Amino acid sequence: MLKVTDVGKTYGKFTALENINLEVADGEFLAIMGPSGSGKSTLINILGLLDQSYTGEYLLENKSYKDVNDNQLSQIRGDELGFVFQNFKLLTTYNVYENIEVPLIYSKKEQNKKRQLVADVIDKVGLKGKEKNIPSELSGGQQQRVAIARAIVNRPKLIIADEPTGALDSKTSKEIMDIFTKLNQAGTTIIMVTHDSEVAEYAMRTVYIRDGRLYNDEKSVKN
Amino acid sequence: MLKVTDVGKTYGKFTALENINLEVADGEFLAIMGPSGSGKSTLINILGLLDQSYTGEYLLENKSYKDVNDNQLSQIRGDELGFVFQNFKLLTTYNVYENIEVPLIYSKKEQNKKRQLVADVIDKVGLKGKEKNIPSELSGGQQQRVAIARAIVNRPKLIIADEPTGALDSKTSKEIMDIFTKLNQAGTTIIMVTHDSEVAEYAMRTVYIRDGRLYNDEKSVKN
Ligand SMILES: Nc1ncnc2c1ncn2[C@@H]1O[C@H](COP(=O)(O)OP(=O)(O)OP(=O)(O)O)[C@@H](O)[C@H]1O
Ligand SMILES: Nc1ncnc2c1ncn2[C@@H]1O[C@H](COP(=O)(O)OP(=O)(O)OP(=O)(O)O)[C@@H](O)[C@H]1O
Ligand SMILES: [Mg+2]
Ligand SMILES: [Mg+2]
Repeated sequence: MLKVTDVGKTYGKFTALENINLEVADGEFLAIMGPSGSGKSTLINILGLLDQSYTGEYLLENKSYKDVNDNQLSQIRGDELGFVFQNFKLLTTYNVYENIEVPLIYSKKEQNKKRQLVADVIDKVGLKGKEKNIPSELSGGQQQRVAIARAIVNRPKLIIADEPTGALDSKTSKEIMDIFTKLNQAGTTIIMVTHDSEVAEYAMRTVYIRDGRLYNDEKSVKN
Repeated sequence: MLKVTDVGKTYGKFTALENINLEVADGEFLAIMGPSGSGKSTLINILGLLDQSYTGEYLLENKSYKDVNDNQLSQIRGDELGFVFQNFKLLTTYNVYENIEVPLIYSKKEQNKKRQLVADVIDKVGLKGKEKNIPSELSGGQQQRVAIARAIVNRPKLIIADEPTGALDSKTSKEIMDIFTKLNQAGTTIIMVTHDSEVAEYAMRTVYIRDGRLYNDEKSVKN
């Protein structure tokens, strides 16, 4: 599915990532943990094709997207890839239904099928009855669930999620992780950043980031 | 410190809170837990004088602020009350230092003293070196720590925090809760919403909200 070779990222003089090597196989479920500010979001923004200014090489399905134009990027993001942002990034003037249907805009499915997919996923994440609410009329956890629904509605091959349960209580978190597990069992590759070790246990494998470097086991990041 | 009597809140036809009764004594440390969408943020927005359109009565230090003008509200919010928002609400074009000094604007302390207070709190929350970064140049957890620093910089009598550790790893969470514990031991009243039962253990008492109603013990909300 993807291969990262010697990737680095700086913001001006500040080094956020260095010497990152990572391979994720098709159908894998990977968790990424690490302290606040260690570089997790920076790394998955690169994996999600949201940040193209890095050093080293990144191949997604054996292809590099470094020099691809925005149109092609939106196409692949709509079809192949679902992203759950740490701060949700919902469209503030659109309601729950409209926010979730965004990835389907590029898809060639007919209207009835699209409507069904959106209604199904709204029910799955427990937001039935909130279809007409705009983000400011939702709680923090409800907004997060809209962001999750939007990422999975088009059944992408790869889901990348940045702390998908950060704003959720433990019962709702379990419900979301059950959805991810079912999607993974059906073949979806999932890469998930989390601070919650109980959530990380849903993944097959966990890697750790500390001060911009990647480690395979937690011992080397314990200070 | 505060007394809530038969408070309710609706958004159009939707009832978010009903029949809420709560008393919090001076120097208490109270946790509020409950499922996503149950009414936690709605309640603490009322307690923090951010939402004045509710039914019932709310007295803060034996005074009602329902008919107070905006200027007086900003004054009391600056001096007496520190609020940590669930979505941080940082000023996007200001840097870390400037965001944290906002509550001091109303304060009559002299400039040197203000500078010292801001520098101390930046160090306390582990953001030394990030003073000049604007929110978009910070990680999720770093932004949350700026929001926490802003709420405590002016040593308010009452701190109200909405999931203050939601974007933090467990080590950084403990560091923040240690800060809250020290402030509480020095006499600060703290009311904190959390989804994390380990974080709730730092409080003296926990109340639970479910579907807009308040309960004193968890058993009655277990479904
Ligand atoms: N402006 C609004 N208009 C309509 N409904 C609203 C509005 N704000 C909140 N709600 C609804 O009120 C209910 C309570 O919201 P609240 O933000 O208090 O929940 P919460 O307990 O803080 O949840 P979370 O843990 O997800 O943050 C939710 O069902 C939400 O959809
Ligand atoms: N645009 C930027 N300019 C400068 N520094 C940045 C920028 N974006 C991020 N950083 C810095 O890069 C580092 C890594 O940030 P990143 O968002 O990847 O952390 P994270 O591991 O996701 O943390 P958290 O768990 O708090 O979300 C941080 O020290 C942050 O301050
Ligand atoms: Mg992050
Ligand atoms: Mg809330």
